[in-house]
Amino acid sequence: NLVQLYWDIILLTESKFLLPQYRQQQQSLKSFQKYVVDKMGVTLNRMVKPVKVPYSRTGNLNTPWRQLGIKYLMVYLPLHFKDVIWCKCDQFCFHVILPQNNASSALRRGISNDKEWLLSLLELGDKLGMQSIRIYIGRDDFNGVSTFLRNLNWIGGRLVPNENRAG
Amino acid sequence: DLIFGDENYIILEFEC
Repeated sequence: NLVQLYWDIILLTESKFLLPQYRQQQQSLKSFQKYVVDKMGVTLNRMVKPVKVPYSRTGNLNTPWRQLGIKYLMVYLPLHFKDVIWCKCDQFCFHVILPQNNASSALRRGISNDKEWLLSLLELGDKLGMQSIRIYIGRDDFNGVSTFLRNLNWIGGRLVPNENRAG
Repeated sequence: DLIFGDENYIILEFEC
């Protein structure tokens, strides 16, 4: 049961990156599951025989979201988000997928009270020994995060360009 | 692989 729980967490976290048009297709979900299981095998091998990859802030290459995580976490910040926050860590980066359509009430009201949950996540990333944290905010929640984005420089964040999937 | 995408998200990065 514990192993099944781990797989569920991994699959649910990774499924947050499924494109909407594929979420309802049985065949796509099967290939998604196979993909994750196969890649997790590679990830486990890498953990047994670790290869050091240089960290770079300039590109996505070293910390792609598409690489499976080494650790998966369900984070719960009930004062700020109603839903569980799905997270994963690779070697350097703590990936946090904020619940869609469910941002904190403070965010929704546009009150600059984003610091608390951000600080909590930064502290957690630090505790986990991560160099950086990537926060994935649903585009359909853009209105809710506009205040947050306006203050980005002030809070020391930067926007990461989307991956060139065609490339 | 092509059924995954980060188009759904705005991605912000912070140093810990």
